[in-house]
Amino acid sequence: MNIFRLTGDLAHLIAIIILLHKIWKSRSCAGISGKSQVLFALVYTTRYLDLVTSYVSIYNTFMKFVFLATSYATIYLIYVKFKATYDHNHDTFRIEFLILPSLALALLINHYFNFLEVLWTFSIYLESVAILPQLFMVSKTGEAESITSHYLFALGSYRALYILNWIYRYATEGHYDLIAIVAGVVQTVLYCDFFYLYITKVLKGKKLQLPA
Amino acid sequence: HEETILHDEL
Repeated sequence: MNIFRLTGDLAHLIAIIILLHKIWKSRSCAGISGKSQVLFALVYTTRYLDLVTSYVSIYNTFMKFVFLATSYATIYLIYVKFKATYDHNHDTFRIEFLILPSLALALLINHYFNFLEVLWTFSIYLESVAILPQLFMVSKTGEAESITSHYLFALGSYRALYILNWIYRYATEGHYDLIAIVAGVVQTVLYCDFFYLYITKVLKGKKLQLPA
Repeated sequence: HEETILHDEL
């Protein structure tokens, strides 16, 4: 474990808590893409199946349960509890165009062709594009509430910090995982446009307006 | 040449 990965996990946890708190407090999921949340739940479910087969550390196990529980809780809030506030009209990204190619790629490019490893690889590829429905929704509505942009900033930062972690691990342990690195770079690049707007606008108190 | 990798990252 290193400071980059620790702050990365913290940023990830903060993002999830910001979102849950926003939906719970405002009792509304307006502006939130339920489809991205479904993709995240699919990412954690397929990635953390190894909870039953291997043990890394109490931290690792605890965080996996937290991510699984919070992602399903968020889906419950969006599709069940506050489903009246769910914005069907703007959350229209075809997620099958993200799931199927990720699965196909995971079957073709992986470290080992066995069940858990292919699912892990699928979760890595899917996570890199899981935010697209949310970014698409923000661009369709043309704007995002500032709390939603804080959520996106924290979520985007988590994988950017993981890139620093991978550099650090390669430099100190000679350890690297190309699949995770390439997907992580793609994932972070997808946020760049948003990062620019967040830093130039939201931090100056303006509303986040994405060119529709 | 183990068939399973221990993924230690979240």
